[in-house]
Amino acid sequence: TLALTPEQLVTCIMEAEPPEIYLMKDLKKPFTESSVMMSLTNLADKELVLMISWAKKIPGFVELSLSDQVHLLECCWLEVLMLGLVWRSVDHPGKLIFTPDLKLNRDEGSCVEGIMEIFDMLLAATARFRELKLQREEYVCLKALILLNSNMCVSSPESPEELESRAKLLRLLDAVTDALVWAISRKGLTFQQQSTRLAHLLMLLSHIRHVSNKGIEHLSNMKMKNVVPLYDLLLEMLDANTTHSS
Amino acid sequence: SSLTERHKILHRLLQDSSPTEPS
Repeated sequence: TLALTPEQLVTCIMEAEPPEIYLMKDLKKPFTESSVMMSLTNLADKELVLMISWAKKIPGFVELSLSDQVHLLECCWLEVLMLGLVWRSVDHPGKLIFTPDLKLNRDEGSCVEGIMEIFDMLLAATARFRELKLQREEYVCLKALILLNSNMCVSSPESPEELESRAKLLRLLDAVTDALVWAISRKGLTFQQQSTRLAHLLMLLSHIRHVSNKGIEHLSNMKMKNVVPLYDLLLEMLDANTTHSS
Repeated sequence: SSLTERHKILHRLLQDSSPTEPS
């Protein structure tokens, strides 16, 4: 990873992007709590498989310890899904583009208890990224940063293997930060404007973390109320999150 | 349960050398 220039790293991260995904099942009107949640969880399950493949393609990720790889993905999966959703929706004010065949406006979430609050936060984040005219190169770097930064304050390494993996992770985080700085520098801004843009983009990640936490809470409630059966991988990722927080 | 038991699918997909695709 250290041998790559920021530009080369951005190229690698762009190439790691998952393919466009389709739901392939029409969500029929009238929407119900169960049908909307079924579509959203079905999509999340498909996207999780692609996310693991994406993470493995980020230079240096598979050199981390398996335990770090697992923890990073467990901590950030919903943030990564949500940033992807925000990116797909950035040119569609007022709509959330889950897939090309599943586009919802905020009111269409009203049949699912508690989801409109989350839709509104996602739409607000999308509007902010629209204002900032987020570029694709910046988006892919931000998504990689979410992954690499996700468990920084959760686990503290103890064994030599864990310490080595943590050192690699920190180097990787620096490299992706440099890649983001490079992506911002291409826009012809002054140095001052570049620093401000970097701060604005990174500050939005705390908003994404907040919405993700709300989303985890919501999905746990839906699971407890048996609104929707959860698929194996999604269930595993949700359980990991609720175990960490409890 | 051990970490590996709790995260069977995630472990399998991470360790699988072939490209992961949706089932």
